[in-house]
Amino acid sequence: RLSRASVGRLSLYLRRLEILLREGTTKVSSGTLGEALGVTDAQVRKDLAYLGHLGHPGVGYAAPELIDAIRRALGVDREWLAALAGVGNLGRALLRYRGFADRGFRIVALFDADPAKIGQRVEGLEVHSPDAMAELLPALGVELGVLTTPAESAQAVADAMALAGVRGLLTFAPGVLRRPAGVNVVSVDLTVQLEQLAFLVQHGGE
Amino acid sequence: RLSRASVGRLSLYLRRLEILLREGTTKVSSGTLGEALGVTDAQVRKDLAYLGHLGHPGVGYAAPELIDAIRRALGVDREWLAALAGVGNLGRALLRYRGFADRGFRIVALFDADPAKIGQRVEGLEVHSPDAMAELLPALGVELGVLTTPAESAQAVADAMALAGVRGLLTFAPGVLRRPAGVNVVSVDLTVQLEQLAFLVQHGGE
Ligand SMILES: NC(=O)c1ccc[n+]([C@@H]2O[C@H](COP(=O)([O-])OP(=O)(O)OC[C@H]3O[C@@H](n4cnc5c(N)ncnc54)[C@H](O)[C@@H]3O)[C@@H](O)[C@H]2O)c1
Ligand SMILES: NC(=O)c1ccc[n+]([C@@H]2O[C@H](COP(=O)([O-])OP(=O)(O)OC[C@H]3O[C@@H](n4cnc5c(N)ncnc54)[C@H](O)[C@@H]3O)[C@@H](O)[C@H]2O)c1
Repeated sequence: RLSRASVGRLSLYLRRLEILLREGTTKVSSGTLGEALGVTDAQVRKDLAYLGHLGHPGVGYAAPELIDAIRRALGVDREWLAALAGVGNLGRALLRYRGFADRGFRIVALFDADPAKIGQRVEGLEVHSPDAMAELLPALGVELGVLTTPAESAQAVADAMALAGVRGLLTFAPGVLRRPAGVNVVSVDLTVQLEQLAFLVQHGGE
Repeated sequence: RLSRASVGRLSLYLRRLEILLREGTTKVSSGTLGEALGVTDAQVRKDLAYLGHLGHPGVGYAAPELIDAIRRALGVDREWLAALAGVGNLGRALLRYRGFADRGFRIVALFDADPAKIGQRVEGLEVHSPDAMAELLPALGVELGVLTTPAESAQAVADAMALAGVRGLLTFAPGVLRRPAGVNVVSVDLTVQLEQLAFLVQHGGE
C-alpha cells in the first residue's frame, strides 16, 4: 500500500517526467527524479516499485513507460466527473482552471445555497440547489465532490454528497471534516505551501 | 538541510500536534505522528532530528515543546508580509481566507493590470498598478509575493517583485516560472490534490 506522501510524490514525478520527455530525455535515473523533489534515490525506487518492475539496474527507467504506469496507478488515464458546491470566489477560480480538465477531471454539476445564484449559469453550467444532489449526482455518474463552501456548511454538504454516491471529496473549507462512511477526503490548506515558502526564505533557500 | 518533502511534513505534524494538544494529549510518540500521515516512525524521527534533541527515547516528545520548535523552524513564529498580484477570483478567495493571518501571513499590498480595478479597494486594501511595486514593496517591508495572474503575465510579475526585494514567491499560474536570482519559488497545482483523491478512490481508500 502507498502512503499519501508517496502518492503525492508520484504526481510530482509525473510532472517532472513530462517536462523531461518534452525536452527529449527518454531514459531517466531514480537519482534525477529524486533530485528535483529533494528525496533520496532509494525513496524514489521504493515509490516506483509499487508500479511493478519498470526500472533496469544501471540503465534507469524508460520515461514514456514510467509516465503510463504512474498515470494508471493514479487513475488519471481515465476521466473523473466531479460536482462543486459553493460557487463563490474560490469555486469560480477552480471552475475556470484548465489544469483540471487536462488531467481528466471534469466539473459537471454546480450547487449553491444562495437563492440569487440558483438557476444562473457559471462557466456554462447551471447552478442547482443542494436539494437536487440526491437526484442529479447519480444520474450524471459523479464520483468526486469539491467543497468550496464556508466552513459551517461543509459537513452537511459532504454528507449530502456521500448520500448521493460521491466516493471522494476535496475540501477547502477550514476545520476538521468527519469522513462520511466509505468516502475518501483530501483537504487542502494553502497555508502549508506558504509555510514551505517561509522555510526556504528563512533558511536561505535551495 | 531538510528537503521540501520534509518541510511539508513538518507543517502537517504541526497541525496534528495542535489538534492533539487541544484534546489534552501532552506526550506524543513518533509512531502517533507518523500514523496520521502515512510515514514510518523512523522517517518522523529523522524529520524531527533536524529540530535538535527533543524526543526522549521510550517516552516520546512533549507536544508543547515540539510545537514551538516546529513553528520556529518553519518561521511561523513571526509575521510575514506579502503582496498579491492578480486580484481576480482566486486572488479574492485567498484575500478572504483567515487561515493565512492565523499563521502570521498578512497580505498588505495588491496589484492588478486591469485599469478598471486600479484604485478600487478589495478586502480593505487599495489595488495598485504593477508599476508601483518598486516603490511600495520596499517601503512596506514585503518579503513574499503571491501570484494569481494569468500564466502569460506571471514571469514578468515575478521578475518585478524580485527587483522590488521580494524573497519568496507562491505561484498559482500554470507553467514553469524561471526562478529570479536569489528568490525561492513554491508553485501550487491543485490537480495534484485531485490526483491524490483519485488514487484513494480507485484503490478503495484508507
Ligand atoms: N484551504 C485554503 O487554503 C483556502 C483558501 C481560500 C479559501 N478557502 C475556503 O474556501 C471557502 C470558499 O471561500 P470563498 O472566498 O470562495 O467564499 P465565498 O463566500 O466567495 O463563497 C462561498 C459560497 O458558498 C455558498 N454556500 C454557502 N452555504 C452553502 C451550502 N450549504 N451549500 C452550497 N453552497 C453554499 C455561498 O452562497 C457562496 O457562494 C471558504 O470556506 C474559505 O475559508 C480555503
Ligand atoms: N494552480 C492551481 O491549482 C490553480 C487553480 C485555479 C486557478 N489557477 C490559476 O490562477 C490564476 C488566476 O485565476 P483566476 O480564475 O483568479 O483568474 P482571473 O482572470 O479571475 O484573475 C486574474 C487577474 O489577474 C489580473 N492580471 C492580468 N495580468 C496582470 C499583470 N500583468 N499584473 C497584475 N495582474 C494581472 C487580471 O486583471 C485579473 O484580475 C490563473 O493563472 C489560473 O490558471 C491555478
